[in-house]
Amino acid sequence: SSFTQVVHSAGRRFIVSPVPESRLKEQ
Amino acid sequence: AEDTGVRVELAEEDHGRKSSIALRLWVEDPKKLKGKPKDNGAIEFTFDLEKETPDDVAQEMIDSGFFHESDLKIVAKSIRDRVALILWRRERIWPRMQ
Repeated sequence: SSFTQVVHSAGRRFIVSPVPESRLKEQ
Repeated sequence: AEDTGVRVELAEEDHGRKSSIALRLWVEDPKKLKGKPKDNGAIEFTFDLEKETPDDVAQEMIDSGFFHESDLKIVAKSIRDRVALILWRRERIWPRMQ
């Protein structure tokens, strides 16, 4: 799957997933 | 709220009851950031509206390598603006519950 998870030392989990193209402003 | 180039949205329905809520943050316009963000994925995390501050999360995102230290203020402000909107909306819709 294209999800990756990063857990910070303070315990908070960050789950990274692709941003839908439609939500990215034109570059 | 001013457009910081960093977008923060609710990652779940808010029913006004829970103090911790899922948020999703991503970079809409990397040109507005001082440092180069690691990648333009959406970062989902849980935030406790009562116990935590946006600066806590912004610092943890920098510690985790998502953003450059010089973007701490922009990331914290983006989260703060969304949290303020969530609290304002909760006051409006569920005044007695707050």
